[in-house]
Amino acid sequence: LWPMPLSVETSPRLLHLSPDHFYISHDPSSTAGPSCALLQEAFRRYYEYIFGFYQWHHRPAKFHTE
Amino acid sequence: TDLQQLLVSVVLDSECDTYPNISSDESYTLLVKGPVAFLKANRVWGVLRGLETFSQLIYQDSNGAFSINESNISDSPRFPHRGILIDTARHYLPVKSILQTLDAMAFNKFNVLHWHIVDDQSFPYQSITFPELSNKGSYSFSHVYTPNNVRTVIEYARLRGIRVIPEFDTPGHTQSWGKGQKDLLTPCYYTHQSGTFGPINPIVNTTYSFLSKFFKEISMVFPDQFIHLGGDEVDFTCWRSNPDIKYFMKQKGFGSNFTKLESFYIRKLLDIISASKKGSIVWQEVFDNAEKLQQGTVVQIWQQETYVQKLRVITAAGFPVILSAPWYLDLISYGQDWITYYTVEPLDFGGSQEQQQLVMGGEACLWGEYVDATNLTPRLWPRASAVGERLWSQKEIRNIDNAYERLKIHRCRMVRRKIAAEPLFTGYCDHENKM
Repeated sequence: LWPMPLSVETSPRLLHLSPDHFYISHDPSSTAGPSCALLQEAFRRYYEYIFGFYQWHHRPAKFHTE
Repeated sequence: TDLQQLLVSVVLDSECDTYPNISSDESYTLLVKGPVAFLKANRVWGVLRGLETFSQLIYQDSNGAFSINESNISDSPRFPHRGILIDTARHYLPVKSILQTLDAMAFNKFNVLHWHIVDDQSFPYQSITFPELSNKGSYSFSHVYTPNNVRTVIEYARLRGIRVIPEFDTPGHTQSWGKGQKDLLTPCYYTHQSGTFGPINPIVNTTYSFLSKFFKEISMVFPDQFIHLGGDEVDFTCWRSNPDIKYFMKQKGFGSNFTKLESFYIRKLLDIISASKKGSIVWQEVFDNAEKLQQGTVVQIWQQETYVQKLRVITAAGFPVILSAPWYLDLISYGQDWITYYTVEPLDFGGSQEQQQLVMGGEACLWGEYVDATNLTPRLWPRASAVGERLWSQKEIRNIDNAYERLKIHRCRMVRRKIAAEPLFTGYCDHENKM
């Protein structure tokens, strides 16, 4: 990680992610929802950083809406 | 086990539609546990920082599979002002380069773009009130930042939680201003009127009516609470040669002390900025030369030889400071100079706790003489990353070997994200296997 966060605990337990079955979304309790363009744009950006541009444009439509 | 979702929650008023400011809350917590990870922050600014961290936790193995370790992270920055200074006057930078710099800043959790937008060499800022400033003062009609360009940069920065603070340095470093604004600069006399002009003329009322109108526009165009007013490296030779200035000095009782004249000018300018309900940032000479500086003025330290002493003196006088002196990235040396930047400790100046609290943070500076769009990015990164960790992470995070291992991976991550960051030393990036 860079820069190093204030406190980090990591476990050796690994989780796998698949570009087609992973999405970033708003918690229903959040004060910011899908109308927050700043976050919507950030979700899109970071999905691309993680999985690459190709996957964002080729993922199933339901993920776009979610 | 799979991770299927990152659920993002903002707890307080999200501030989604506002601009970040010096008090913005960037803290967040991140819990990664299958099948759902949780990112929680008080404001959207913390979410942005948390998303960056989350993205850094995920890695791709040689088979192309994406993985993440279960993790629990709690984070907030050490200093609230973490800036990059770029200079778009000595060399023009296309908007695209500025936007790319903002991307890299977000990867390193910087939150201030100090935009030194004009200088002696050119005036690319296109003013609505005084269009002749850029019409006559820019390198060419295309080497300008239109109102639309400026808005683009500000919004792009906002979306990444980055403030944009413009610097309009006066009364020195204003040669380019004189081309489009008649009688703004001081006529110099070397035996007779030489046809050359010096710093802004501080003794005529027209100067201050110009500055009032100009900074009224600036305070509306740039949403940040602060404007950087420069105030450094004022050359008194021209003022000293001008008979009208000498007469004014005598009338005011300044004797032959031109720092008093500079101070007179700066005081009036600070009043103009206060009238626009904005705060002022100035370079350290303004503090050095002022008899009395308005409380709350932020002082930026740039002179390298004496910065530790200056930190002590300026904070003892009760002024907030921004530290740049140890992070002049335009100074190139052989080898791993990131270590020099990394090992600086901003609070090691012997000040009391109250004095230390006045250190708002710092800025890595890349002046424009030797950089343009061809080499800005590799000169900045990953050297600026070293400054980034110093300003974000805790004081104890300073082990060079550990930093090297993390920074070389971070450098490759930046390259993968299209930031042409220079290598730290020997080695390679994993993604090169797929190229």
